[in-house]
Amino acid sequence: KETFEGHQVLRITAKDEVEISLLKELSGQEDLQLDFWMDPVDVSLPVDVRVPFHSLQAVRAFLGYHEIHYEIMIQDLQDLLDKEQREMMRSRVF
Amino acid sequence: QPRTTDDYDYANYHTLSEINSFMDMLVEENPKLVSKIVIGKSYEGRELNVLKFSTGATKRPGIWIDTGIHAREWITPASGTWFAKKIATDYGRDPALTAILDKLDIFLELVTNPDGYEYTHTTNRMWRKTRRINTGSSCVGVDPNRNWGTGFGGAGSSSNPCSETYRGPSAYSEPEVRSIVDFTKSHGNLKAFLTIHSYSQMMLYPYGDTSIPCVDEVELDELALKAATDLESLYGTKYTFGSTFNTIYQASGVTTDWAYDQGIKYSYTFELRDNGYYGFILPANQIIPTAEETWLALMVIMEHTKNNPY
Repeated sequence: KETFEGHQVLRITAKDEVEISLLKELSGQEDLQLDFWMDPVDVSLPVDVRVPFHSLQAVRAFLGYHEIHYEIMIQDLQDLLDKEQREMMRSRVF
Repeated sequence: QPRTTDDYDYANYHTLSEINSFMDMLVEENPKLVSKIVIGKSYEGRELNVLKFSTGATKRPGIWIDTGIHAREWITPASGTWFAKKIATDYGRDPALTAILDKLDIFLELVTNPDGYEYTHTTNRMWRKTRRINTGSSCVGVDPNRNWGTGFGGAGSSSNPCSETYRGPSAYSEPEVRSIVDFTKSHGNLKAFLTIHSYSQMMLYPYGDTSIPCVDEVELDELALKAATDLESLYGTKYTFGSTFNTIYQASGVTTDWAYDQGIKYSYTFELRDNGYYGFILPANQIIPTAEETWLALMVIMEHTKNNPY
């Protein structure tokens, strides 16, 4: 079973087309193993990306260097998944 | 296991086998209204089950609704299960739904990608695609929403098996897609085609593959506005709407484009809520509110379909 300890989901707000292009460039870096939940397409839409723990530092550095605004939407993905599983178990027990 | 669909916990996520048991219970409890059709088998051999809600003769005009085509979008089969119970409960009680079912059949496929859905429960909660083994690649799976024949191979999909939007080796290569195509063609009288995804709170009509407006754009846009307004009226969830191409991005080989090209005018993709915090991991306590608000939009489209035969 694949687990996601330390994975974070970032919600990125691109302010212009240049930043959209930079994010598309980022999505092309397969070694980072980024999972775009919402792709970089337009400044009117947020960009949500799941970042594995081992890529967090690089991605944050990239966003910081280019001054691209982001927030942490999910602090630790595995925590949320564990909660989801507990709810399902509780439902069964109930 | 719940003994009846009244005992079923609609406020929680369920495994594939629990959803299949729910379907069998619903059919058993409502033999005059609900039946189950197996339209095919998935790549790994699981049955593709469709609930049929019908009160009359065969080959009536029909409405197609599917959920769960992308495996990790758990809120969609959860909402679909609630829709199924709602239909069975409200027929004969709610005048609007009764009027719809007195003229139209409703076909509801709850888990359109069962292999992928099972995989999210057993192995990888983040899985999206089917579970096809791609020849010559170590990457598994095809995006079933890039595998349809209209616009297949366009720029809004990928030829790389490792991509989340991998289109597959050929149009309709995925049995999960092929089975719906064959069912739709054999039925021949579907009038609305609603495919439910998550997330980002959007109602999308054709086209996804091209910016060229579809012939019925004005009507589809007005209908989407009304549906989104009714949806928002319940809990304030705001939807945007428009053609896929103009609202999100170019997406090629998608369900809605194909359905529209089959002459099914009222073809929409729904992207359900997350309200900006949870993405694909929408907490279970939001399942029922999501289903309730989405139902209002579905009712708008189904009523419009009933009142505007073509």
